[in-house]
Amino acid sequence: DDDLGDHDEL
Amino acid sequence: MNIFRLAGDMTHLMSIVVLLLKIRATKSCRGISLRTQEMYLLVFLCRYLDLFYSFVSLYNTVMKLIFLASSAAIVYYMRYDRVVKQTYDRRQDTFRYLFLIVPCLILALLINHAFTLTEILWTFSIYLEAVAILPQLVLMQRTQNIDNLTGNYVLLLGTYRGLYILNWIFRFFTEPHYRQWLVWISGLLQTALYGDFFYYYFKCWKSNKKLTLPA
Repeated sequence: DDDLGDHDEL
Repeated sequence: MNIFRLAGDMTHLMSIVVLLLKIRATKSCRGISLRTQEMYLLVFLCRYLDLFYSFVSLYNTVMKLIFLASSAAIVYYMRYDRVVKQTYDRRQDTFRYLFLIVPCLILALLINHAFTLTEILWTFSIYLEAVAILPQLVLMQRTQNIDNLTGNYVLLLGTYRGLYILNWIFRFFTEPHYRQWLVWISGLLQTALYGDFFYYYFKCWKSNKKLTLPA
């Protein structure tokens, strides 16, 4: 699930 | 960053500028739901906690700070500005926000990507943003006199959500690891809530009538 942590949207 | 995402962020920013303009220039917040605005502030406060521990880009940081500051300013004006607060439709804006906040919090505790404080608060902010427009929509149904700035404010907010969906579709096909179903479902619901508004907005616009939403 490494892709779930980066909340790059606002 | 793709064009839909940038356009979405800019539309979001414009919606806030329109609202602040309405409040500052006309010294009035008539037709604006304080409950919706307070929930947006809560959304940003919960979502942007990562300002303290992660850095995505300068753009990202600056936008987060702008959203936090502007939404706090709006709530401040509506609650405490001597002139503006007198124009607030207190008796019409009666939506119980706990009915939205509590279920969103429970849902965030049950359905999240990781059971950590920041992740749960982030998830809560996603759920709450999806429904935070409801008091505003209800208020507009009650007040038959919707001014242009208020109508445009909601139109811009709805457009921002629509553009974010295009952004997700784009990311889905271009970024193999981009699978945020939790965000998508909430986002689709949120955009659907604007459906009615959009319909009547363009209907009134086409026939050159003043915007009204049927009760």
